[in-house]
Amino acid sequence: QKVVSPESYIKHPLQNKWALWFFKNDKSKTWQANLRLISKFDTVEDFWALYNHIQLSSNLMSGCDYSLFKDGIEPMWEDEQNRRGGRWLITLSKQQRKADLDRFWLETLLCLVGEAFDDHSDDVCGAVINIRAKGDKIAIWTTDYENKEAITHIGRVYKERLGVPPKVIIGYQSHADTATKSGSTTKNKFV
Amino acid sequence: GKRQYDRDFLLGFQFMPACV
Repeated sequence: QKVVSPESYIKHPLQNKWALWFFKNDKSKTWQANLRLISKFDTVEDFWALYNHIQLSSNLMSGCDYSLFKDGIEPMWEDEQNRRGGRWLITLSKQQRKADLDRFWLETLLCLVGEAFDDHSDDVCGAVINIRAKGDKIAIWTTDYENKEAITHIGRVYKERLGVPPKVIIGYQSHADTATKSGSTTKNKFV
Repeated sequence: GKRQYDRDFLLGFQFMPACV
């Protein structure tokens, strides 16, 4: 009789269970009504089954978002885990939609499900990609905008994983500042 | 400890036949 190694039939469990959300901008509905949970997963294999099944971000219509959050955290500022949090924001030029967008988003997903930020991965709530005509955005959301150590570690690792050149500055902004901003830019808490 | 997976390990599973 042949002995089959467990490697070949046991899925690889992730540290966390994750939920993928989709937002489609329909102006006749409320913001919350436009937000839909697609699916949850907690293994490497199920992550790929979902990722391979859905549209690439670059194929989505303008106004759409994907969000990947830890199970139990909703992809909105109001969630208890996000209220005092913020985000590392990557803003992309229009040219980058073709060159970088899908690659950056997949790398972001792999950072999350692979727990790339070591012990500081506990501070991660999720990530969001916004498809917008004026320029796409990708962000990693963390739970506490005052946790400088976690935020700077996450920012350094993330920037390196994306291959963003050292001379390019990325900013971390609190959701409270983003929600109450008056102009089009939010002040950075960290860079 | 944490269940950490690096990018190459994760990418290695993208086109594996599905588990049943």
